[in-house]
Amino acid sequence: SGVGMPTGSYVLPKTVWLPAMKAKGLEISGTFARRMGTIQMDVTFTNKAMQIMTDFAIQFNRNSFGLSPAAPLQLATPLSPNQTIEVSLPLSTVGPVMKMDPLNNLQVAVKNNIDVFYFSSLYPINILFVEDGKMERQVFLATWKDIPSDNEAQFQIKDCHLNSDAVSNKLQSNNIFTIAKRNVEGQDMLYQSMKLTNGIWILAELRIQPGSPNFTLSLKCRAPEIAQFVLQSYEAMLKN
Amino acid sequence: EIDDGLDEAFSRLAESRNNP
Repeated sequence: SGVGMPTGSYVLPKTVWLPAMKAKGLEISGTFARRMGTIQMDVTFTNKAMQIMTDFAIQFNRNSFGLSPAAPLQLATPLSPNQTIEVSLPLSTVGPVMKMDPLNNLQVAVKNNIDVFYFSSLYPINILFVEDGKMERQVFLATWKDIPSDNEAQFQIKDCHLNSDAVSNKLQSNNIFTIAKRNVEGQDMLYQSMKLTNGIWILAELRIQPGSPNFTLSLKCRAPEIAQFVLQSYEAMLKN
Repeated sequence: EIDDGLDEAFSRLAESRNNP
């Protein structure tokens, strides 16, 4: 399972992005996190070659949300054979934008003294959920009404054993804010909002039937292609 | 929370979603 940070936001476990055999002995694994309003790329570099590695640098291809390193990649020392170094690279969202397929795809180039290597990684969209994503209740009601039902996506979230208060708390620590909660015929209906770094709002209705582990998530957004990535984030947060 | 007159509106939304 993932590592809980002090803020309580969910971080996926690191996965291997670049195996050593594809990068002349350099292995890169990593994950993405949002901590105190800053997006970070947590990267582990392992030298599985027989020579020392120096002169590291990193560059991103343009991507859907303008993710870009906010500082140069700095490894404190050269990487000796069999050595591992962990780095947290702060990211900004003001880099060049180009819509990627899938939307959350990030193409990365890493250089060292041996060569330049390329890999792709998929970031969870919740790293883009900003801290001021709580929509005014009146605006929520108007926006919900305004977005046509064709733009509504509905999903089932299965095997989730949390009550609605636990769900609200868990989501809030990931910048998904519950604006209203209603109980209708025994079901809890949570109305929630979140906002992406590029200003796109996402409105959600989460139905929880007491005693049932299956939730219904309805999402309304003016950019409906985002919905499936929001679902992935809900599932990761609620099941970890 | 301050009653801003929207409580009823959310109740209506929830009701309508449950019985479309």
